[in-house]
Amino acid sequence: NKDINIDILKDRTDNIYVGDLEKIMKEVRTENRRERKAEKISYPSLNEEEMRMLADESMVVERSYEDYLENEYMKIRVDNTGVTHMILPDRTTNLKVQMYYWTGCYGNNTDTTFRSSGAYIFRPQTTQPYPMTYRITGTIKGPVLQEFRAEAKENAASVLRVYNGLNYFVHDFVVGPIPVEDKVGKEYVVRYETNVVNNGEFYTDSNGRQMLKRKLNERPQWNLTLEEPVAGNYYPVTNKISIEDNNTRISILTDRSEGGTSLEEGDLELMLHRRLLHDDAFGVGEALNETAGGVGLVMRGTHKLLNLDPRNQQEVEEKKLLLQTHLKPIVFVSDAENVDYETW
Amino acid sequence: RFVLNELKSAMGVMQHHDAITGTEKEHVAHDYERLLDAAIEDSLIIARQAFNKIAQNSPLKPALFSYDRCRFNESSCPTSEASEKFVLTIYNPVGWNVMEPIHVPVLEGQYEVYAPNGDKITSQLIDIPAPVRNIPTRKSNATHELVFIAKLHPLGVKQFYVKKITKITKITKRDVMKTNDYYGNINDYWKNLHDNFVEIHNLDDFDKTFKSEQIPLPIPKTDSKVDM
Repeated sequence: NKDINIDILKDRTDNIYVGDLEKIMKEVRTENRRERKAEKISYPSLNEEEMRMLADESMVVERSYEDYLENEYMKIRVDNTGVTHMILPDRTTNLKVQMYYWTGCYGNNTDTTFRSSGAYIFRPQTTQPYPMTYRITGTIKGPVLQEFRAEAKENAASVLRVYNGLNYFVHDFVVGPIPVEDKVGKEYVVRYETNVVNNGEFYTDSNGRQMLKRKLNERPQWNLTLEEPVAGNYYPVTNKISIEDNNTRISILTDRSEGGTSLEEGDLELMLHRRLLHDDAFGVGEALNETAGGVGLVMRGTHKLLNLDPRNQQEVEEKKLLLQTHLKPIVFVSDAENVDYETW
Repeated sequence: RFVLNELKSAMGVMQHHDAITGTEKEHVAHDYERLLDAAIEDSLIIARQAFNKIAQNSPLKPALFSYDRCRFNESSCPTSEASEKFVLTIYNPVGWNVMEPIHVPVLEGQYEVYAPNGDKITSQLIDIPAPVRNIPTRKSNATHELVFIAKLHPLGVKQFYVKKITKITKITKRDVMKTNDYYGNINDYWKNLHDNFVEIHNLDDFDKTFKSEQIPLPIPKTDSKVDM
């Protein structure tokens, strides 16, 4: 999405979402497709597969696309851009689930200003992450669950899910292998962007001990000047990270320990996957570039999003859900070809 | 006790700061995976022994049944993919009632899920999304996931019976009658249908099951010289 030479995308300050992709498709269709395909110079960042994707009418998303995932506790509004709102019986919260990636610094490690991002050190090159462009791949509705699927060309796929009878919203994701053909290491994150007014404050569970309040660019014990404005605000998240204002508390329950922060007002950010091409010279002696299967690691994980009213004293319910996310039921499967239903 | 000690020992190794944070070298990470997986797998002997003890005097006696743990972390389970009838034994490790969505990787088809009291419970079949682009994906035959909500008691064990109810569903009565014209004897056809495809014993059942017009049943090969 860096080099697409189309007027609508010239404004780099806007993120490119599915709605923009639709506009591109419309342009592609109105032109002679063969000529357009041959004119690769106009689309230097698109490969053959992406060109085919743009030209494929079956992938065009209707302009008026709007849908709801719902159960007895909530309604999730989705449109061309993905999730937009979480509607509860007593309030509505703006919600966007967006994946980004940070690019890793590359240095000679002679000084802190020339340090590479590596296994020990998270040191992004920029102060704003690069957003991923999503493509909607389907919505499923049934008696047990309703889900919305989207995927990004940077090898990331999301499934957003609502189960009947359960009061949380699930984000199931598959990320990787992180492409590094451009010789740039990347660190993938997901942001849950809401309209909660948290004034830079967020809460993380400090390695499972207790929920601690964190404040952006601040430490409770001393005056702080951060040399790393992004990494300096990242904290360990063992199971839970949350933000809140007077009437909404958004909590994300993770299925494993992750790094997390809230860099923008109302946002919760969690790191999902890292692939870096340089050692950070802190002792591991190799780059964080695991190449299982020859292509890099793929990770699959789940986040549960809870939207509660902090005035309702639902801490116990939240803690229970947190523990049962960590201590999931254990499933054993047995072949029963020799045991029919009646016998069972 | 000694298999549990093996797991305790592996967990001790995992307290190393590199194991906790993931800053170990890649081959060390693989060694940690090996250690932990072997220890977890071995400690499942305890769970299996317990289940077998409970099931000793029931039809689910150990001779017929083996309890294999499936982690489902990559939508893959050799047993549920290969078998048309299987039992899910689910243990809830926390001390309160839990409603947990269970996703079981299966092949495409129609499935029924039965709760421990024998009642059929609501389930849903969803397709597993294709991999993003052409990247290597999981090694599994599963194309779908069977999803249902398990209501589990505190520290309780529950069994759910799952069966695939048909292999081929897209046939209509008209197709059967057409085939009957060809072969003259519908009873043979019914026998064939019953033996091979679905549990249907008479035409009334057939009507109830397949009311809509769907894709024709593939007609068995016949001598090409015969002009039908």
